[in-house]
Amino acid sequence: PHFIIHLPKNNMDVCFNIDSKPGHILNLVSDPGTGVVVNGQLVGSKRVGVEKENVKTYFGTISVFSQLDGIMVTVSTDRIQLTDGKHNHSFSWGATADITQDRVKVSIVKDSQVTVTVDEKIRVMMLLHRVWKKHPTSVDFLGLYIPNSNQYSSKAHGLIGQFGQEPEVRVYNLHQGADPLKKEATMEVKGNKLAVTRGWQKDYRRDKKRGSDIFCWFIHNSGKGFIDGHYTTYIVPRLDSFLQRP
Amino acid sequence: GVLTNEEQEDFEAVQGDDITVESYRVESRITSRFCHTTFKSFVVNSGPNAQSIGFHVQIPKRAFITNFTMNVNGVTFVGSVKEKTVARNLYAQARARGKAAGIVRANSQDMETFKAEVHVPSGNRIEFELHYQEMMYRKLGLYEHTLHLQPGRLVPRFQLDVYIYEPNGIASVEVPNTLGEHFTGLAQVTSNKHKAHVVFKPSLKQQRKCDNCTTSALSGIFTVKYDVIRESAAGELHVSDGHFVHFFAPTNLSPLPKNIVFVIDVSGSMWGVKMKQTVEAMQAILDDLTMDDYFSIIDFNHNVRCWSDELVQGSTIQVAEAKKYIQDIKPNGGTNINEALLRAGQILHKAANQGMLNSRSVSMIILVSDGDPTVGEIKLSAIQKNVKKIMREDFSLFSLGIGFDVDYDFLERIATENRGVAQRIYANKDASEQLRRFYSQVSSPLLRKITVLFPEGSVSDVTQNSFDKYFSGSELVVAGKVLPSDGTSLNSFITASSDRLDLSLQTEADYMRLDAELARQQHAFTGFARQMWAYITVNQLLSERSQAPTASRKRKITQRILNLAVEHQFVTPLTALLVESEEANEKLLADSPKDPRKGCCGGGSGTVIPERTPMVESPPPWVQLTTTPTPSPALGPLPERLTIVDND
Repeated sequence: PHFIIHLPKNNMDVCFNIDSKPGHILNLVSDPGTGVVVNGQLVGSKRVGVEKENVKTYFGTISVFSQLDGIMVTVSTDRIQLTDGKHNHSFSWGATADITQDRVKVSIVKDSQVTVTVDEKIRVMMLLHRVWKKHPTSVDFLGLYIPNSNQYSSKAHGLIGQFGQEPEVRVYNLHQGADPLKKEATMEVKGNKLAVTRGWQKDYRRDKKRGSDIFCWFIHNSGKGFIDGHYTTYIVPRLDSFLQRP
Repeated sequence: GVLTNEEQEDFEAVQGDDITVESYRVESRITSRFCHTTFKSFVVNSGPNAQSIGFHVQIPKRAFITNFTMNVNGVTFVGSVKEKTVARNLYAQARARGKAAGIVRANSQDMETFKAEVHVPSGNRIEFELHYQEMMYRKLGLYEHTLHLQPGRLVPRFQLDVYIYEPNGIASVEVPNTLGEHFTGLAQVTSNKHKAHVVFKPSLKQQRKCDNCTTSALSGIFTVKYDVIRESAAGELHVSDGHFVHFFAPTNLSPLPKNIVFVIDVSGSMWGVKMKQTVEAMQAILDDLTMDDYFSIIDFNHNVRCWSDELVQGSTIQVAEAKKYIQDIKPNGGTNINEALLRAGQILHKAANQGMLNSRSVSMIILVSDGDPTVGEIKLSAIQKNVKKIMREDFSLFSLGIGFDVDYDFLERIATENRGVAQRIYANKDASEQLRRFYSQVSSPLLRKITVLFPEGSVSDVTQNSFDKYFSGSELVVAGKVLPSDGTSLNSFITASSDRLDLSLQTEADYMRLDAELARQQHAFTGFARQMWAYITVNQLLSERSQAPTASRKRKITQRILNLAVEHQFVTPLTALLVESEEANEKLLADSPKDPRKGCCGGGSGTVIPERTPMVESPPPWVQLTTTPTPSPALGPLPERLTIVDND
């Protein structure tokens, strides 16, 4: 999946790809302070012939777990499930619905999006992308949108959660790249100097078909240097797992 | 239609010297859970003399007859639904002129019998056609459509068709063989996403009891079970013909915890099979309780005993003790329903006051009784008042009446008045299984306080739209009229609460799409929404009428029912079907049957004509004949043999 991180103080967007394996669960937000964790499980595109190397990955399932409430919301491209220990309630994408349990609110917009809100402080929105069922390679997937206004604790981490506290970023040495349409530059962030490329990614919230372009500085090698550590350290065993930090 | 050569041969083969049934056709068209059924038969008097030919059909009690027509040698009799008194007067006038014959409907268990008989000269041909409509109620996850087949004799052209059209798709269709081994594999089902067609067309050979038999093996109930695809938790909203129907049956929700007080009649009349079967059922029901549930048991005859004075948790130990207690009950004595129900209410109150009841749990009393009160308060209206007084808004009463010695209307009244339902349990059938099935229907409450709302100014005449509970496997249905609008779609909003959830759901339906789709369907029942709305409204009004507190309120409700029944052509307890010949000078009247408890009818026997001329030979159940030769005209008036089933 593609990640776009909006950095309001620096007034820029930074993007990177993480191509892990289908089935892997990536920790996106892990906040022991508020007891909220957001994880995403990858699904692969359909494989064509023997080109196994070219399998793309997307988020097929995204979970939001509120530890204090003991409630987990699992959003997949098929269903939306609410689990609280022994109870399990399941909803389809076929109806617009608002479901409230304790501090957790789930708002489903028919065949379009789900927003999970925990205690009015943390909000996660998932956008459903349906593809043609007989498409040779594409599969249904979820887009994930997490606002910067979320009120995490200072303990928040995760591939996205770590940017709740915005790092200082400096971009300089802007120059022409190998691709004449894409400029290159050097980015200084978290004590690292990274070669970055100007590119764009899509935000599908307003136009789910075509999306709108978000221009961003692209970090190569799965966000290496921009994210803390290696992306594989964000792989967690279960959908309700918090990130274990050394 | 004209018989094919093969059918003609069959016809000649079965043609006897009395009456020959040339064809027998049954057709049901189910569209969005509303069903229109037609029974049609051609009969020929093959005998040398005029004979009485009868047409008997068993119809479900919940169905409304909508029409009956008859053609006797070219003279057509057409039915029309009229207010009962109007129909009776017209009928009485015809009868006085000797131009009337009777049609009778009789109660028997969950079916009632429709009978029409007419005297027919030798060689004449009669065509009978009966129509009725009913709503399919979802129980335990399925809609069950039953057709009682009793052609009585071999029929060269026998065919049954059930056409199902469900706009949101059919999840499953099954035709369990309820007609017996003889007919195994004969029913054919074809289906696609939205449509299903069931055909049952046994040949003459297949109908014979044995290879050389001249009698038919075809007698029993034909059953079709199906369910629909439920893609949305908000249910299905169908708009057609200026009306809407909203079906709400969400799945995949966890059940709510229950607090149940079982109140079991152990009076002397329960002795024997009834008690044995009740004990059997209770053993299974108690096993179904979980640690989340709380319960107690009250058994009563003239005295009232509590197994436990307060609710206890449905743990394995408590359940085992309760089962032992039930096992040891020996029925005897009278029936003190009032005291037993009050005690049950007190147990729930006590639990509520002690804060034992989870605010989202469901509290219910399940009453099992087989007879009227004989001890303590025996006035039904007083018991009804007492029960209502003790039941809090969040308590429900479910009543099960075993056999026909119980005033089922009363049980139904106290149940519906207290947010529950009633069910009759037939003691001569597998009562234990019936009790268990009923319990299964109410043992998994999924939602509470369900309300279905529509934007202001978009609909009118909405049927009941707020419900106390929704049980797993059932379905809530709301119907109404769609008001003219500039918009293109109707929205509905549902709110409900579950175990710990508060739900708010929304769905919409296009005003035109379904009608356009129905117009393309050859076998759909167009106009289903209009009839379904009327069907639900009439049933609700009948229930309201039975609970009307004042005479003037009752009169107003009566008038509304009459208007609707006449407009939508339903034979209800307040209307009758007048069947007139084209010249309107010969008439038949079909009134609704009485409940066996209310007087005229022999409960369960299926016969309501005590002074009927004894039948000769061994007539098949629906084609009956007398040997009394009757001269023309075709419809021989025999006023002295007429019995009109009166009601209300």
